[in-house]
Amino acid sequence: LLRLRGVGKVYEAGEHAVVGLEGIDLDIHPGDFLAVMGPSGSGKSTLMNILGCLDVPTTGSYELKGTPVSSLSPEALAAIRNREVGFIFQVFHLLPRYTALRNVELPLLYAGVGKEERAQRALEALRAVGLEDRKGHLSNQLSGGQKQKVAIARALVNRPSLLLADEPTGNLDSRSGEELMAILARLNAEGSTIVLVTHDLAIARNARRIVYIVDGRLVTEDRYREL
Amino acid sequence: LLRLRGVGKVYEAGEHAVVGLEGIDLDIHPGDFLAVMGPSGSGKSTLMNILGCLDVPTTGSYELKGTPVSSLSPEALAAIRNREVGFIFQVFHLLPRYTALRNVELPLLYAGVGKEERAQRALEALRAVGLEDRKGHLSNQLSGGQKQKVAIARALVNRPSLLLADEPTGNLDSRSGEELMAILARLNAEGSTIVLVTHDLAIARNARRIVYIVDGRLVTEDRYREL
Ligand SMILES: Nc1ncnc2c1ncn2[C@@H]1O[C@H](COP(=O)(O)OP(=O)(O)OP(=O)(O)O)[C@@H](O)[C@H]1O
Ligand SMILES: Nc1ncnc2c1ncn2[C@@H]1O[C@H](COP(=O)(O)OP(=O)(O)OP(=O)(O)O)[C@@H](O)[C@H]1O
Ligand SMILES: [Mg+2]
Ligand SMILES: [Mg+2]
Repeated sequence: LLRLRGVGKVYEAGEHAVVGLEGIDLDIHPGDFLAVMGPSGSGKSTLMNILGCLDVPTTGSYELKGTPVSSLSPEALAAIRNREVGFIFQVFHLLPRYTALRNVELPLLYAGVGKEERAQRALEALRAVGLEDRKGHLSNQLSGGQKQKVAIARALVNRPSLLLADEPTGNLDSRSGEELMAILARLNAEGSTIVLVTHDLAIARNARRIVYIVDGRLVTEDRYREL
Repeated sequence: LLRLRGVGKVYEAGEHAVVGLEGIDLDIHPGDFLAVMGPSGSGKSTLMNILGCLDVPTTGSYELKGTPVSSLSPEALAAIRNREVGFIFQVFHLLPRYTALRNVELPLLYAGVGKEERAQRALEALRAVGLEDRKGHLSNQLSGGQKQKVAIARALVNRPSLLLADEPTGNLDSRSGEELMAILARLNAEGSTIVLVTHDLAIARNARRIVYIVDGRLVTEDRYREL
């Protein structure tokens, strides 16, 4: 499904260059459930942005179902992002002056889903994360954990074939974290591919396998544990 | 130092009222190190905003060193906030187009500290969280954990007598979490009062005592554990 070969990402920040990722070779198969762990600043979100077609590598290639992403037009890329990929961002990225319901409807709006079905499916997604009673709250009228749950509902509402979850439990109490992992397990059982970034080993263990990133490179578990 | 009596907070959200907090009686002594735990949406950030004079209770009273906060002028309140209180927000609130260094300098700017001393103390604070080499990055050029560390450095740079940390480790790897707890332990040993909201029991145990909030009320540990 997803194949990264020699992928690197270099950022410019002021006068110096920062290596975000280096020499990444990674295969992710359909239906995979992969956890990504690594220290702060190691490149995990950078990897997720590339997987989700939100950013492009500086070097190397990324193939999605055999097609090099670099050969796709901006429209084709946008289409993939909107229909195939669900993204739970590390810093939520909700629209502050829109309600929880509106925020969750957004991917359905992009997918051209009709008004009534949209509202109904968005409500179901909010119900799945226990926030039906907050549907009318503006997203800046929600607690931190509630914002994270709305971000989760939004990522799931399109039943994406690829779900990218970047530290989705950082602001959740342990019970909500478990509830989320149950949702992800069910989604994976139904065939979705899941990539989950987390600092929490207990959360990572819900995945089928774990990869480790240190200083922009994939490393063995032993190397990661040495730190 | 801080005394809450019968404190309540009601929010208006659309047509219905939401109870954020209810009947809070709490004493926090100088040099205390208090952890606050509770489920998502239980009222922890609401409590922190009131303690930090960023919001006012709808009912009850809040006294700071014997002075009712409700009797203070806006200028006096702002003065207390800027000089006495350090706040690590749950969602960072950094200025995205300013560098890490500028962001950390901000409280010193409000406190009227001169240009050279400001830059030097901000750099020291960044060094304390291991981010000296990111000082020139704009805050939107930082990883999630790095943003959280800049937010931490900013809260500490004024050596506040009251530090309010709202889920400061949510985006940090466990090692960075331990480093932060060492910083807080040192600050507390030097006399600062610390209130720390966290979902992580391992983090909460670094405090001297723990209080629990469920549905806006302070409850016993047993009640919290029942959930
Ligand atoms: N500005 C607001 N307007 C309306 N309701 C609000 C507002 N801010 C918070 N609330 C509601 O008040 C309750 C308490 O919110 P608070 O942010 O204090 O929770 P919390 O304990 O910090 O949760 P979390 O662990 O998720 O951060 C929540 O149910 C939330 O929906
Ligand atoms: N837009 C940017 N410009 C410059 N440097 C950046 C940018 N985004 C990230 N970086 C740098 O690239 C490195 C990797 O960042 P990334 O966000 O991928 O880390 P991460 O593993 O997700 O960290 P965390 O666990 O803290 O979220 C970091 O050192 C960061 O400072
Ligand atoms: Mg990240
Ligand atoms: Mg909160």
